[in-house]
Amino acid sequence: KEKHKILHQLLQNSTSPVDL
Amino acid sequence: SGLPQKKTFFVDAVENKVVSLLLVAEPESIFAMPDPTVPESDIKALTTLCDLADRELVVNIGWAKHIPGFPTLSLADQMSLLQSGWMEILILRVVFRSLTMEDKLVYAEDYIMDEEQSKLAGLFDLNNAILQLVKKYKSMGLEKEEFVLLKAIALANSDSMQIEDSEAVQRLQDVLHGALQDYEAAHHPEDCRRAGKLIMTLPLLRQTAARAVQHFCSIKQDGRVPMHKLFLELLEAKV
Repeated sequence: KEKHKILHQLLQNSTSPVDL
Repeated sequence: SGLPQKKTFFVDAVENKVVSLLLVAEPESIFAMPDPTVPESDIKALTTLCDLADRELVVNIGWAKHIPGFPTLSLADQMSLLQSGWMEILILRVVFRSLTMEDKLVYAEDYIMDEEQSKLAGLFDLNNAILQLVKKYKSMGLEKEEFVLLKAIALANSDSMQIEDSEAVQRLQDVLHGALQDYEAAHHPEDCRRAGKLIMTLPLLRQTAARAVQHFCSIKQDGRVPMHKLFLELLEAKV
């Protein structure tokens, strides 16, 4: 799961997508 | 005589709910914005496409969270479905945007590739495979409602090997499949096989997506095209 940090972050973030 | 009426009402109510939620969740198309200061080349075309894909992926992850039932899956299962199905979603969106075109792929409103541009970018074979899907949906007259349902079905049916709660994923598939059947019963009663015909286009989508992933993996290995983190992360999930 550690390998898929951005996908994990984006799914957890319920408001706006994280600033990449 | 009240019963059939009631049944029609029920079918419409159920179908409308899933379809209308998906229509509302459908992301706006985004722009490719190729750098005007860089001369045209295969590297420039691929850089533009990889950048576009990365931004599309962010938007599509937001979209997935609006699929009825998807957010109730465990975070791990949501990740697994997206890791398996992301390229199918990207391709289906390009295909739908290209339905009004003749032998051209609308990667974005400002990035439409014809045969010559495809050859220049080394994407002739891949784009031809995508055009085969366009041809198929054109001949069926694919509607936006069917497109949003198929896209959600492709994600729910992405056959990840890592699913923890396969019953929950099955329930999601059933809800979406049911919505497609109800939609077709209400809108295409003349063709009782239309839902099945649409589902039968999914193997070609899977095959085309696998081809695209393979192609972009070799571009990644080549190392000449810059790629953003999310796109890289999902490409790596496929290896």
